[in-house]
Amino acid sequence: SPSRSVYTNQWAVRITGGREEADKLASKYGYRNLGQIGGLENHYHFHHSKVVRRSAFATKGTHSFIHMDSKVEWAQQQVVKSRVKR
Amino acid sequence: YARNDPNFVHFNDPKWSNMWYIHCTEKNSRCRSEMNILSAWQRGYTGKNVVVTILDDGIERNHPDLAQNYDQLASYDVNGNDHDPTPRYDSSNENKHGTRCAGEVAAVANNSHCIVGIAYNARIGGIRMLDGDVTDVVEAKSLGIRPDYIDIYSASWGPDDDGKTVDGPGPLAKQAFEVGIKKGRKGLGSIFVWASGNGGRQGDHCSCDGYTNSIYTISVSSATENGNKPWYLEVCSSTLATTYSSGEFYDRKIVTTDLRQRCTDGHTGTSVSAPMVAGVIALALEANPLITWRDVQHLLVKTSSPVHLKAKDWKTNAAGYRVSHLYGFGLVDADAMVVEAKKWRSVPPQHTCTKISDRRTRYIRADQKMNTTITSTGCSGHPEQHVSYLEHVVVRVLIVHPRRGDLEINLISPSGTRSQLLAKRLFDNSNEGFRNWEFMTVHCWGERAEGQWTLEISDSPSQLRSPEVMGKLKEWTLILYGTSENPYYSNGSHHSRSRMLEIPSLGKDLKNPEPSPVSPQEEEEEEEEYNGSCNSECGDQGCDGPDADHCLNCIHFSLGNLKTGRTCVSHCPLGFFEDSSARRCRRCHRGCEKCTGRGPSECLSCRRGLFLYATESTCVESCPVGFYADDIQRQCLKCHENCMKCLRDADRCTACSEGFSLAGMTCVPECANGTFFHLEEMKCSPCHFSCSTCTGPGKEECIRCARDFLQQDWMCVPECSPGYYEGETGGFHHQMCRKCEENCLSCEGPGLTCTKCRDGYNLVSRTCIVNATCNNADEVFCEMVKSNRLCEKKLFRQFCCRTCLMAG
Repeated sequence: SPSRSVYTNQWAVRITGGREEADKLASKYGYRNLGQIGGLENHYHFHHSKVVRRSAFATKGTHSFIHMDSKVEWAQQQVVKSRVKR
Repeated sequence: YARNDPNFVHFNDPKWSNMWYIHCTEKNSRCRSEMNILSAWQRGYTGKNVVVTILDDGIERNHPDLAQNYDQLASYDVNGNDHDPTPRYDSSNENKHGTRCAGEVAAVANNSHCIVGIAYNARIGGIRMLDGDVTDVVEAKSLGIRPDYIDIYSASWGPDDDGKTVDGPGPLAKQAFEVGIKKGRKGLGSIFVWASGNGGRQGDHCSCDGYTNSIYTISVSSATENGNKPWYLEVCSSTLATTYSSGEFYDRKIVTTDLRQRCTDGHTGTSVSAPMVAGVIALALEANPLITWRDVQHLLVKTSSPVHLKAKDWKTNAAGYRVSHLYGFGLVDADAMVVEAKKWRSVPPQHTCTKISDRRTRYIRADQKMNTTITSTGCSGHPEQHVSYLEHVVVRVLIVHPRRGDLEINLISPSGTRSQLLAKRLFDNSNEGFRNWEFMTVHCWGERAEGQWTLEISDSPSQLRSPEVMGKLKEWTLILYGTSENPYYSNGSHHSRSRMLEIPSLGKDLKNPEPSPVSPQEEEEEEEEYNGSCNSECGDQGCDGPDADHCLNCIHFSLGNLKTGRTCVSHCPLGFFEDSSARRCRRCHRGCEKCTGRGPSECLSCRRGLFLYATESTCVESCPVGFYADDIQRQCLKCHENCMKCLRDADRCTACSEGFSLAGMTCVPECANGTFFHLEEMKCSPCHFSCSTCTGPGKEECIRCARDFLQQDWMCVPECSPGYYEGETGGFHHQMCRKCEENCLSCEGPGLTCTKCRDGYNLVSRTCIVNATCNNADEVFCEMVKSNRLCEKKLFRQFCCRTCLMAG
């Protein structure tokens, strides 16, 4: 049987306009901006404390509206990836 | 000439003799040292100034074999979001993996603990990222940590090797790889080394792993000590090279560092191989720190060798390289790597030529082969994309299929080299097909790109399937990576030129692919016939080629010597100073990074790990008294004037100058007797009248007591309290009140000298014993007590002793 996705309360979001703009958008939708993702410019790591940490479904709520915000170029709820040591 | 004599190098590390894959002590068939690591060491390459990090479940940074080479700047805890990658400890030692991998790379040599790392002077870091939920963000963060500082990232993990998974980096991790190779190492490109996978027993194929399949990773496979295929080995066309690792139960495994400061001789799998290659690359980077991420792959292709590795599919491609789906180009050869790296000139820029098939759906019929072709010119009409000499070849496919595991895909190059892009996978029942999945092959490396490329897809149902549901190839794209010029004999990129110092390899010729694109004789002729324009750095005497190292004299400075080859430069690099009169870059004294002359006292800045002592313009390992080592400025900076010694900051004092005394980590003026330095008021204030010297105004803050006062516990008192006696103590000349024996209310001195007991105790023989009588202490009983000397035992003294003593 295919393995089912596990959704987390973490998001990756691409926003131009710098850290301040990212902070504003995070706060608007109830997220906390944990900062830029590594060396990827305009990509930020968002966390939503009111979304369950691990879930079999991508839960919907006001936080989901971030995907529709015109200032957000791309957003993706993070899914747990199965990784094995070799 | 480096001796390949095991006795020539010896380490006192207890597991050194078990490191069969580095040296051999037995002269028989079990003697395996074809990775030639010892020879690379004998040439002096040990990984100095190279930074390697292990992406895994953490590394035990205080392990005795790792602590000395541990580099905090190359480490991070992505799971815990801090800078400490120490693994989480549990009863099953689940998180031992990263520590094991780290030891292989950079365990300290000759410290009598465990083993010797392949790059035992390299710096080693750990990125803890596997001990928690792994997401695309976690991977992207981990792959992008300090790309300008970390040279090599080693990863021994990946998607499930269960023979049914098709998975790879998400969009963020893909970008992190791209950013790493474009910007990492100040533009030379981060080096990502990956374990090819352990799914051999499940019939897995490493082309279904997007990490090992990526052109940005160096995918490494394993071979047993006898050159056999290990049970866990996965085959695929993206594997570049191989190292030794474990095999069957009777084959030897790998010794390395283990969790809880231990050593193990049981490290196994392809996890072993990625750090081994990371260590070998570290040696090569020490030999030539300027090689790019693609140079490293070229070096591995050129120097890895089939030796005794057994496989039925070894073939020679049209560029003369021997290559296999099991082992890539073969066993890595550390010695050949450093020799080649030392004289390596960067290959020309990477070009990409892409061609998409027409959008006609092609049906894949069961039990039949479906062939489709793309004819490529190698984008010869587009200079920026023109690929003539191949490196990686990628095939992107959009396939719809009812059972993915029944598919086998091959690619045949214009020269006839067949790469198996996918083999059948017994356990893969997925009906998802391949949605723009990219397969990669390195088997055409060095071949010419132009011509007809054939994609061959077979569908062999392993289970009963509806014949009406057929697979479809909806689209495929051929992506050719490589160079427009011959990478080794291109305009200005002369490898192994006669003016370079050749160090003979140890009884083994470096691979010389046939047919050789340009023979040495042709090269000579090419040099003699050179009539083009000289490099802008060349002086008035002209040149014998187009590059700065072809100049006969220089307008600014000449760098190098006759042995290593000379080149003209506008400014001298770090480690050299500009001798304007001789127009030469001359080497600074060892340890100096910038200098004004050759002498040890002419340094302006120092190499990493050393500090500039500006007063004497020298580079020192530790700063003299009165100075501290500033890690950021890499200089010895002066401690605060009140400090005699300080630590990390000018005002974090550990000892004070004369006239000052230490208050915490601050040196404050010493005050006269009877006063102390009040930090808030910044003046000397009086002590309590009972103190002669003190740390504060309170009566419990005395250091020494005033005259006529005695020290009792933490206070100074005019006379000893009940239960204390007056006396001097060893080392202290002032009088002190010391506590009487237990239960004594007053005493004459130490020991059994009580004169008065507290309530509930009676004085018996100058000892206080509990006030209780013993009603059955007759003569016989007391004799027994006396003969057994029970009253000498504290436990019994409280019972009948008093009665017996009173009875005589």
